[in-house]
Amino acid sequence: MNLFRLFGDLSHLASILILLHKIQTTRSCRGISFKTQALYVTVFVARYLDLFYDWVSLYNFSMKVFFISSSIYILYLMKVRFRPTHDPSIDTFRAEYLVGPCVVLALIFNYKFTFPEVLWSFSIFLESVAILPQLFMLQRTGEAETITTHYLAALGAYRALYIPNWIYRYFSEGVVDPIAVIAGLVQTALYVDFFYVYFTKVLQGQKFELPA
Amino acid sequence: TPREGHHDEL
Repeated sequence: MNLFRLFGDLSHLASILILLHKIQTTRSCRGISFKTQALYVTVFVARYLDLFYDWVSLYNFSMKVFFISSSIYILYLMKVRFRPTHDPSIDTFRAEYLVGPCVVLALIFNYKFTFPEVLWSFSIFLESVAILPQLFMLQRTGEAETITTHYLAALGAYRALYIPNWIYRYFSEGVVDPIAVIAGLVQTALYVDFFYVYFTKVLQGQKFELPA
Repeated sequence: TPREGHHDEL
């Protein structure tokens, strides 16, 4: 564990708490892509099956349990509790175009051709693109509530912090995880446009609005 | 590469 990874994970944790806070206080999931959230559940379930057979640490275990349970809870909030506030007509990104290629990539690129390893690879590839329906929705509507942009910023920061973590681990442990690194770089790159608007507008006190 | 079957990152 190093500080980059710790702060990355905390930022990931914070992003989920921000999202829960947004849904609970506004009593609405307006502006949140159900597809992205459903993809995250898929990612966590596929990746954290090792919860049952591989012990890393109490920290690792608790985080995995939190990520799986909170992401499922968010789906419940969106589909059941605050269902009327979710508008599927603007959440139109075709998630199957993401899942299909990720399955294929995972079958080709994995550390061992076993069920858990292929699932792990699949989850890494899927996570890297899972935010696309959300970003697509943002692009479509052209604006977002400030709290939603904080959620995305925390999520993006988590990804960005994993990069110095890998550099650190390369020098301190000689460990490189090429699948995680390449997918992670792609994932972080997807946030570049968002961060540009976030830094130049939201953090200056303006509303998140994309130029028409 | 990481030890197979053991992924310590979240």
